[in-house]
Amino acid sequence: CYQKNSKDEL
Amino acid sequence: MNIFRLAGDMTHLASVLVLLLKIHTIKSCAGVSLKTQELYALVFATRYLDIVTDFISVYNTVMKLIFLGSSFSIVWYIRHHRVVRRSYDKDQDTFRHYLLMIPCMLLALFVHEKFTFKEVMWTFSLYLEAVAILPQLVLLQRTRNIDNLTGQYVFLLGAYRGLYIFNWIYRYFTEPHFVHWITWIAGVVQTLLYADFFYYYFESWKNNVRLQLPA
Repeated sequence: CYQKNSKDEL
Repeated sequence: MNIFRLAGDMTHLASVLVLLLKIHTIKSCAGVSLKTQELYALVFATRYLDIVTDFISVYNTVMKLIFLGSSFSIVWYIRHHRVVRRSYDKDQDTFRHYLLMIPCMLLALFVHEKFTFKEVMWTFSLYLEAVAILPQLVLLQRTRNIDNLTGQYVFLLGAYRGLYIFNWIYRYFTEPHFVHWITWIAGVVQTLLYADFFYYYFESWKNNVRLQLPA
């Protein structure tokens, strides 16, 4: 989920 | 999601809506750089490659679809709409934007977080977005009369990434391990490129005079 976290912005 | 991030996304949304409003209602793209719009379409196409593979939230997916749809439709309007394309000033919009794409791609191939296709394309989109406004700023300096909607569009587009910087500061202090130097540096460079525009935009607003950039 860390990887998701770093790409959760637009 | 913090208030700076939401304000940034809403400002970004407002910028594309202002531009779509201008082009769709008055059927004119005078003062708008097609080159910048093409660069932004490429920015979103390379940044949102994960739209089908990684679901973050409904908000995230909806916003990605809006930015993809609006940027490509604006490019279509300026290139193919029988009325709008007549107001496109291709003799003034001459910035060689492929000279921006090539260094950004080369830099992405050398400076990235992970050497995978998606990560390199995502990094490329960050570098490209940082410089994507240049053709538009050059065009504004050439066309003396900057109409209000175009001025507002550029202002909102510059302000959104500035708000993102506050979002990154907030997340740095509230989330452990939240460190993304590439994103931060690209975002600061992008916002700094608007510095002189912001200055003249506020001056014109303060003195209530027409916005004019020095030649």
